[in-house]
Amino acid sequence: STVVLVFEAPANDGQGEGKGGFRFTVKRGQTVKVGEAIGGV
Amino acid sequence: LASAWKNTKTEWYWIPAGLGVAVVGFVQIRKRTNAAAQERHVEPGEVRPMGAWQVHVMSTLPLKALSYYWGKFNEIPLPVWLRPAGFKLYSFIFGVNLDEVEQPLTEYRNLAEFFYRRLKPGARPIDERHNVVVSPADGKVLQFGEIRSTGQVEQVKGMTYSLDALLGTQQTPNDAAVAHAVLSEDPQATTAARFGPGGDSDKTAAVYSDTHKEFANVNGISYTLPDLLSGPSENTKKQKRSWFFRKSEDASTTPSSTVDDVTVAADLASGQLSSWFAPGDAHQQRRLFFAVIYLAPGDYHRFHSPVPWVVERRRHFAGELYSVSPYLQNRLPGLFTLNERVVLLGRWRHGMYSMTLVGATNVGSIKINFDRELQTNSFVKLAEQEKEMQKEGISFEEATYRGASALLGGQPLTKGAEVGGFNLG
Repeated sequence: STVVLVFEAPANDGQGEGKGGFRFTVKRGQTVKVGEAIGGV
Repeated sequence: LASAWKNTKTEWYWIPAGLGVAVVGFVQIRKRTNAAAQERHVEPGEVRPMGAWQVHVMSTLPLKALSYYWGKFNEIPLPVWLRPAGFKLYSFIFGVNLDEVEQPLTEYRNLAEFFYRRLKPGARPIDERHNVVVSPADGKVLQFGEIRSTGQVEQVKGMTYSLDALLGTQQTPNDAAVAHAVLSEDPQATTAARFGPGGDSDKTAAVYSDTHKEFANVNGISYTLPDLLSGPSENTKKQKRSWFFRKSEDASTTPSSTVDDVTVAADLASGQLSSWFAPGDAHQQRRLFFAVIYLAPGDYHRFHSPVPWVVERRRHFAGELYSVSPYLQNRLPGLFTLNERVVLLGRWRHGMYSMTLVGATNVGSIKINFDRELQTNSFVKLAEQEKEMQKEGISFEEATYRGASALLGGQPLTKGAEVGGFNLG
């Protein structure tokens, strides 16, 4: 089974604008547990 | 010509009726095939790629029936003496950490119950930092990233599917406007869609009575603030239907709300909706992000809320039950849009939020704690339902949550709260 999250979050376009945009903090293939951070603004 | 017309002898004879019927039949069939080809925008006789061969092989299997009877098989109660050994073997094969399992192994009557086990309280600490999205389930992060304006969820290995196909397109006008405005990356359009007429901020806040710190909700049942966030406390359980949780025991296991959620609720209660809906700075550019988490057979199969958000709608797509193993996920473009799935749609502090739960052959049943009506992978009923839905040309069943208070207009979930789970069969 699979859980797919799709959500809106502040952009993080790198040119300094939208500073503090959303970033993922995981890598592909990483094992995660309920409650562990996968990203943040 | 005139003389030929006059002098030629006219002779009448019977045409075999069969020839007539054959001609009429041929014309009808040709009309039908052209119409069907028109529908699929396919020129008759045009050669088209048939899609992944695995899909065709797997769709010859009675996946639903397999899943249904697999579930029935796993509900056969095991003798008490066999349970520990049986579950230890299962745990050894699939890598289950038995130290975290809440109950002694003899308590689980069958594999289905063991599969839907709970963990000991505190086994999964929730990351309480304010703007952090936490993992909704135990598993492996298969994909994540940003959805560009094509509206396609681009995967690394070429597996893509359209957002509309995944979440369903019959959105309320506002959702569609917001999602497409976000994809158009035009902040003005987003603001207009969001704060214009019919936007989020039009949601009128219900009365928040200072006296008992309670929400008066649409049904006259009142909730105290802690109730709203961490599930019903002892004394209020009697007074209200279990809107939040299917069974009272569910409420006891919801992790207590984190500090910031209470602040959010206070903020919310005082009518500052901004904490739950779009944040103050409406001009900050927003993007759509996605993450795909695959649960292996040995993983803990209940899923939790990744952020504090409000679920407004549930969409149930009665699709197929292809396996969703990483092997197949990388080979079947659009697999998720083929499988049976439940989409929870709502909002969080940065805008739209959705959680899609995709079933698979061995775990076809998806349960949502606060949604009694949802019935997935019910082999017989679903077949009739599917026919019905196809006749009406709809691809999913939609339910709207009234939620526990008009203030939220949906089902509020705190970060880490248990939302539901995948069941065997």
